[in-house]
Amino acid sequence: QQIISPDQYIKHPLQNKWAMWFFKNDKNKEWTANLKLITAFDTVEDFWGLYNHIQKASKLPSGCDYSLFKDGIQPMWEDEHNKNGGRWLVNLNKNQRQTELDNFWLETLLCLIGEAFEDLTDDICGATINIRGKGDKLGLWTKDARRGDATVKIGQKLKERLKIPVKIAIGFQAHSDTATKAGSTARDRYRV
Amino acid sequence: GKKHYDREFLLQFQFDSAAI
Repeated sequence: QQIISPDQYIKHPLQNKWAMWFFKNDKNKEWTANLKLITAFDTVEDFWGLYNHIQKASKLPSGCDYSLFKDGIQPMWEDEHNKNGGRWLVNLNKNQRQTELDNFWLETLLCLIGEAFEDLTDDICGATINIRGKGDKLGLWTKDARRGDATVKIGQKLKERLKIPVKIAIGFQAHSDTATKAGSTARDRYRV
Repeated sequence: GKKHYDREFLLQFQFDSAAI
């Protein structure tokens, strides 16, 4: 009779439950109708089961997004958890879709589910990858744009984990600034 | 307890999940 060790059948629980969302741009539908919840998971094994099963971000058509948010937070500014928050934004140029995009996104997912932000986990809402013809964007969303020290520490950790060169700055914008700034981009509240 | 997992720990399960 074969003896199975507990490691072989007990999944590794995550600190938080996370929900993966998919957005597909269909101009004939309302924005919210284009946003679909794929699934929620709370173990390491279920994360990989999902990740290995879905299309890589670099293979998505232009106009699509993936988002990973804590369960109960919708990936939109209007959500109660996001409305006072903002995002660290990493802009990718066209060449980086082939070379960096999938690595950046996976690394960000591992930061979220592995709680890389440690005691600042309560500041974290989720992350989004936007696939766009004019340049893809990675955003790490936090819940309160006024929390300067925490926000800067989160940005530094993200930059370190993505191995973004020190000389390349990334910026953080409050959603309230982005929402009211039609056309051009909002000013950065913080940079690292 | 807090469940903080580093990237190497998480990555080792990437290709185990199909069996579970």
